[in-house]
Amino acid sequence: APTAPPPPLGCDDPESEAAAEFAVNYINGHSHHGYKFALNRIEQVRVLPQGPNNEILFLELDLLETTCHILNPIPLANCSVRIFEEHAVEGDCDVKLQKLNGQFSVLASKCHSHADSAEDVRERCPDCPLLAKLNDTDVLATVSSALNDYNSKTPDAYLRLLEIGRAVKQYHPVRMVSVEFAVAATNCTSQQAKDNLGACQLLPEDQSNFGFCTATVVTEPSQDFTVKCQLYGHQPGVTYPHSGQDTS
Amino acid sequence: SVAKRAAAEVAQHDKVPRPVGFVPPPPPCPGKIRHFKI
Repeated sequence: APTAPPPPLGCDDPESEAAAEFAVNYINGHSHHGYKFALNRIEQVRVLPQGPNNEILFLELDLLETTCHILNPIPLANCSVRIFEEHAVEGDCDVKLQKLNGQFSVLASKCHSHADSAEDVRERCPDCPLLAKLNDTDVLATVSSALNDYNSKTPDAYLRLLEIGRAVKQYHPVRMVSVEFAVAATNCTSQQAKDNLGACQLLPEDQSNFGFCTATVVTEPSQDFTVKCQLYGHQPGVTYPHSGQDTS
Repeated sequence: SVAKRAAAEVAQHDKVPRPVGFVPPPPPCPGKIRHFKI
């Protein structure tokens, strides 16, 4: 008599969780933009046995954006999921993996991310700032001011903008714009950049310094402007096009 | 009838109380939410 098929794999079974962890690391490792994502829930898992010690797994994963930019070298385990009040972003991923002799490999993956709805945020947190479009005029102006301010006060390598990661705007009880953006060091000092910006190029990959900046501009009820930048150091295997947008 | 008696026995059998401390297994999917659902 044929043996009974094994019970279906549950979403919280250790094998499912191991596969999901592998898939999330793969997804983050193959992304060069935005933020790292962390596992929030395994929505579905299906297993197709292929033979002895060989199976195909299909995973549906629900991820949440963390506060770590994808260039940030710290491990995902040390990254905090962005809290609901910061207007969370969710990622939905379909992943096809193979488990051969106990080793996972990703055969295919497809992800879509979307921000929580403004209505959802408003309902639970009426005064929380909402995500703004990255090409919003106020956002671009804030990034430009922040980078110029940082470069003018820092004699070291002149930093260029790689990408704007996120931006939020708030109108009440304070009027403010808050932005986050990734930067890369160039082969110029700030003074050299002031003299001939066109000659400043991103450092070659083996010397490159990436970093991440946050800036907030408050205009009401009183004016305030803060900029903070953190340089990560060299990130092997990560390249950005040298034609990156520059706000200067 | 035989059919009715059999059905009644099955119904009675289903009413056997669960042992004390019995926790029904969770549904296999979806899994637990680790942070929050949006």
